[in-house]
Amino acid sequence: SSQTFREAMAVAQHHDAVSGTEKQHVANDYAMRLHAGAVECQEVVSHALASKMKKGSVDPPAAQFCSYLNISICATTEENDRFSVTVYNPLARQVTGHYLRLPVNGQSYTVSAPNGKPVQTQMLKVTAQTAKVRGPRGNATSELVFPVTVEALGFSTYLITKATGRASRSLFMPQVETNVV
Amino acid sequence: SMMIPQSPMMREDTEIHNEHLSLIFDSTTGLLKTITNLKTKLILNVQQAFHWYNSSTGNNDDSTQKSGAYIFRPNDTEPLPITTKGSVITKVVTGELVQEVHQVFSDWVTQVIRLYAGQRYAELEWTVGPIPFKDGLGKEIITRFDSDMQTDNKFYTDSNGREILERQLNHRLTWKLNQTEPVAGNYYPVNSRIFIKDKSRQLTVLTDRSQGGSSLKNGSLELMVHRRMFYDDNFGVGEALNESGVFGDGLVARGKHYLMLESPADSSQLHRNLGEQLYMAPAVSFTPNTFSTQDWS
Repeated sequence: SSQTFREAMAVAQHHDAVSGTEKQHVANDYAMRLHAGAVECQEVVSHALASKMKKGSVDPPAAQFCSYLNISICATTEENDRFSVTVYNPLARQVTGHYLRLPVNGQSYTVSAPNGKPVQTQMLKVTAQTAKVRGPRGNATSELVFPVTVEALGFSTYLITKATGRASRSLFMPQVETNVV
Repeated sequence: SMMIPQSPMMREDTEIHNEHLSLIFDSTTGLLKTITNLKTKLILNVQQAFHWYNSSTGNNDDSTQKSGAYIFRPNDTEPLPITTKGSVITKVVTGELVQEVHQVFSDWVTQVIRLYAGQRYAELEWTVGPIPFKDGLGKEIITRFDSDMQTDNKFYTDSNGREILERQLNHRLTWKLNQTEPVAGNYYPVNSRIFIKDKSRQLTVLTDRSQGGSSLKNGSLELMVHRRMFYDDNFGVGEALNESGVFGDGLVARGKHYLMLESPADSSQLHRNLGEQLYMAPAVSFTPNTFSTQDWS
């Protein structure tokens, strides 16, 4: 796609853009500009991944991005029982043991690595503090945690499926949660 | 691996560990107490907690300089602790991939400390805000690590995105300093990392954003994570740094600190390696999927 070669940028270098040394309406303006740049970057990444994944006449679905994973918000992972996660590694060396934390609403999930093998997972409850911070913007009850491995300057796609029944619970690693009063 | 307090009389310390690090939390306060590098057998006695500096509103005879958007100027050299009654630990989660200790310091300061399997660092995810404003006191919130290291009043920052520079308390390399601001005058920009070290140990903290940081006494390391104040500092912005945020009661900031305890000889390579992984982290995208694994392949 020609769009892959467009120069997208979301960088603001003036100290006003990052440090709070600006009036509030200027802060709002910087936030808007950074958001516009980030969305443009996401479009470029989406086109690039699609061009790599395309097989024959089958177009892969457009990539979606989640900017609020730090407060457990991601519509795609919350609302779908089956979804894929594509992880692109910009480093010129393999990355192993990088952990993803995805907001979900199910109790148990199976995760398949690019080679089809199951991946160890752990489920954690979304904390009350996170729920308070995100307000009405999301409603995930849990976070799905699993490690990913990505080759240098490459991408890996993991397939995630909400588990039904007991068969897939073997991947649900045991954990102990202790509430201390 | 985890000892759970049973009653006030039988409380024991809480520990989480992976194959590289062990973190021990005090039974009474719930604060981080000891870090052990299980591979190198390095042990650091360190307390980590949140404090706040009360912002100056302009009480200096020579100037009426207030703390504001441009200026960090606390009205005292000692920050006030942010504490709760009893232990700050509210929850401990153990599992094979990640172990977590959840801490609540106040209504507006919480933290989750994590150890992921296989990782050589501890992750401290702090959530600060909305900073209370009804008392009218400007607040500059810091996280502080107080350790038993003898650091000779020196610390190191990667200021300005350039090489790591040695900083010495109340000292400038190229001129004789008349220090009039004992706290702010020793604060330096931290773009990605700050560390302190002695002969055998180095405590390195990587940040996920630029922050101000310092070491105001031996073995101590602090980073400012959030601030809110009610006076303009007269440097041109014409507004106090008092953002109300989307919900109207103030901004909530959430970020991460990555903590490493290694020997000074090993640390340089390790924190650079980790820095690359953090600052050029894998980019994640999602798609709803209707394919089986085989069809996808």
